[in-house]
Amino acid sequence: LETFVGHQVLRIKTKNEEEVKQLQLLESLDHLELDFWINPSAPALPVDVRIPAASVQSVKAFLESQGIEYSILIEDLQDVLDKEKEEMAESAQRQR
Amino acid sequence: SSSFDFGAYHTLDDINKELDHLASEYSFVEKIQIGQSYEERPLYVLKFSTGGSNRPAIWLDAGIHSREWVTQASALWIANKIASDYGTDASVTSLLDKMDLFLLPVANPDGFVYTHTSNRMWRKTRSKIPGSVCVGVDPNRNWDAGFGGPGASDKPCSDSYHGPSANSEVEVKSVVDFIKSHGNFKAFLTLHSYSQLLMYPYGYKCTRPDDYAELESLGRAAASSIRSLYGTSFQVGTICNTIYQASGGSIDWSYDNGIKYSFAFELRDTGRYGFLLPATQIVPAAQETWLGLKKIMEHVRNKLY
Repeated sequence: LETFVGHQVLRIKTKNEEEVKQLQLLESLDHLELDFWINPSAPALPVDVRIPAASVQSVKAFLESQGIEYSILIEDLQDVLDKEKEEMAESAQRQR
Repeated sequence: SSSFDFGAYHTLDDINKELDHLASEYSFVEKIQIGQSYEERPLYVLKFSTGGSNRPAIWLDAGIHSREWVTQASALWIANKIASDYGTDASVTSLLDKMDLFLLPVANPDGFVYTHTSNRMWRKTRSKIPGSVCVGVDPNRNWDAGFGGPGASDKPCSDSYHGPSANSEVEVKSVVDFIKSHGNFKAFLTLHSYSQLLMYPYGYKCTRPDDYAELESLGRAAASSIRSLYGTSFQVGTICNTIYQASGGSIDWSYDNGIKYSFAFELRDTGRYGFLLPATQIVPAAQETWLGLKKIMEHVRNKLY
């Protein structure tokens, strides 16, 4: 099972079309291996993106350099998945 | 068994066992197979029918994007709710006395199994793409509705890859063939997560559908029903206006094929979890979604066309 240690999910709020375009540019950079949960489309809509551990710093640096606002939706994805797995196991145990 | 925990996430095997259980428990519920996936897993639909042949019908599916686990889980809760409410709840009883309901709880079983065994983040099908190292197609970009247009990718490695041709994914084609051969569907409802939206066509173009006024009004009524339970706020509108242009989507196909009441739900995320909704949120999500679905189904029943 693939692990997601250190992966973060950011919620990015754009202010204008220019910032949306910057995110669309980011989206096209395959080497960052970004997983857009909500793609950049219009300034009114938030963008959610999962960022592998290796790309977190560079993506944040890019956003900060462009003055694009973001917050951390999920600090460490693997923590969330571990909890999910644990809850599934507990439920299966209860049912047995 | 009857001890199935609707407030937990389950494997495909456990889900299929629960479908068997529901079918054995209720005489008007039948488990039917409408096809099989790329990796040859059965595509099971629960048919709720209290009699009559080829009655007008409602379609409901979940889990076309495999990682959106709350949708498959909600579909199971909803299946159990419909089955147990028939004969006791006036609305469900009158609905099933007049119409059939077909529920596909796991529209993308290969992807779903893959999220359990290999990659929790997997969204697409698992079909092999000739000439590419990447696997899978976004099954909600693969319908014959503006196929290959804006809002879908032509790159096989993209999570929104539309596939080599419309209906290339057997999971999509199986539903298309089933709905066409039935010929009497009046509503097409699909569950996605997340971001709390209730959408109607179009996504492949940014123009209003002919039935805009009715769909908008019904969508708002459904969103109001959803909000009535826990205060969860859903935004209503066309796919293009509420989120972004997306071609090859299922409700655009159903609407263009004469199924007027075509809606896509994006279930709750409570603003924190995206599609990784904690299991404690499954039942509340399903409960509020059911109220929205019921509002639409009642309208369909009362306005048969």
